[in-house]
Amino acid sequence: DPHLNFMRETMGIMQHHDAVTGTEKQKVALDYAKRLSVALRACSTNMRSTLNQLSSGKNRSTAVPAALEFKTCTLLNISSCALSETNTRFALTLYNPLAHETDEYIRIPVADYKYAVLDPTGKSLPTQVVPVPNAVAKIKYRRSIAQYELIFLAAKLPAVGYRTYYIEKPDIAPDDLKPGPAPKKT
Amino acid sequence: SSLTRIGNGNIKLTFDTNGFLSEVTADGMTRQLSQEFLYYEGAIGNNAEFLNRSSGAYIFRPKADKVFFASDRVAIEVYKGPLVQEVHQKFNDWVSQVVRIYKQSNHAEFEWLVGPIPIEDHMGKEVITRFKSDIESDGIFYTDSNGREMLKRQRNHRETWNVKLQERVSGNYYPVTTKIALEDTTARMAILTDRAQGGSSLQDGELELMVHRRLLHDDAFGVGEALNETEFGEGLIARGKHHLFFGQSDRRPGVSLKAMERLLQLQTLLPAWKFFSNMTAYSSDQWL
Repeated sequence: DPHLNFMRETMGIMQHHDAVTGTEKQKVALDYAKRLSVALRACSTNMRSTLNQLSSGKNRSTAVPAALEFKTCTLLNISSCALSETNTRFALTLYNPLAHETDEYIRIPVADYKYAVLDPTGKSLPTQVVPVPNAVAKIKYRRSIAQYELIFLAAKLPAVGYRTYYIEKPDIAPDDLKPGPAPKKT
Repeated sequence: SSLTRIGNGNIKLTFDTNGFLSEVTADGMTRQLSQEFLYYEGAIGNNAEFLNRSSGAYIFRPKADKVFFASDRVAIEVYKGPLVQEVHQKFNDWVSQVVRIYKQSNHAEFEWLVGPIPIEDHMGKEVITRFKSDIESDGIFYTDSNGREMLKRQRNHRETWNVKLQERVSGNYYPVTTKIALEDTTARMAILTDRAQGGSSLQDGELELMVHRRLLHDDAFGVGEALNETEFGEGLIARGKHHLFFGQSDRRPGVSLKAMERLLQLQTLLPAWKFFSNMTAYSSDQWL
């Protein structure tokens, strides 16, 4: 409850007209950002706990730990995520907050261009890798080794439900996956 | 052909030899459509006079109706694959964009990146993206009301009094929370935003949205500082997305462009939440 209450209070503060319109002073804007960040971090504990309860089926393999980490990457808006960039194997859980089934193209920042994506049934999905745009890669204060974005279609995400995808970098993969620009036209 | 094309069976975009968008093909028709980045210079006023205030956090007020081009030539790179086709555009050192069309989508995505806005010339700047089509909108366009109903707007007009605008640009700007659109009897163009922005249609067939602003003077409405984001030294960089829908204005009920816009509006503002778990120690079989 204290975690949720901090988020509730923060969302209350965000109703102020200066927060809605962006007419707050710069220092206040920074404080708003800090409060939102802290609140989100606090609530990630609740989300992790909930997702672990939902995902702990009775047939669960004993090889997988009882409680998994479920990390949010708040810098995805600048194509940066420490976990997906530095790990050769990771799982991505997608929660659909809408009240209807959706299809969504997912973009994940990665350091290489050779990845395989498995859906919840173990089926390999078509993927594509494109380079992170030059202008984004060159942002001075962006600390990221992601050079590419891995794209796949998360189909039929259930209404107010979730699906988990397994992403791994295979030991051997063909070089022709490397994305290159089409020849320039003149 | 020297033209660059990306697209799928639903929508196709053509880029001219200078790298600018020039044409859209969707819904059984091909129409002229350009898109570019421009900026207004912010007004510097005398804040002691109510009618002569500077452009600032509360008010958008260009120095003149004049608009400046961010670039007249765009460097582009094209990436085509099985899931998405992308054109990476560089307009100048502080404006770039990726235009993409996914395999199964019926719209185009414009992911813009603007900033840090240069101020070495001591001029505040308010950057816009402008889509220009040949749709005969006759001064009418639509903006949403907090993501709910669409409100009809008429250029240089107010519903309940005779207006004579002294400031033609800002006087025609309206809040856009999620969508701005225009149409004529044959075609419709709508742009969905990922955040609240200001927008307008200053010429028939045109839609413009303000994406970023950096101003050097307080507008004296209360905040007491310029919208300059000096805490970050060089100024902020903003990144965001616009979704472009183009098609026939009148279609069969149930499959209308407006219905598709509404669905994407929900998906844009409430996308799937992403949670990452480290699986280094577990194979895909163990994970399954």
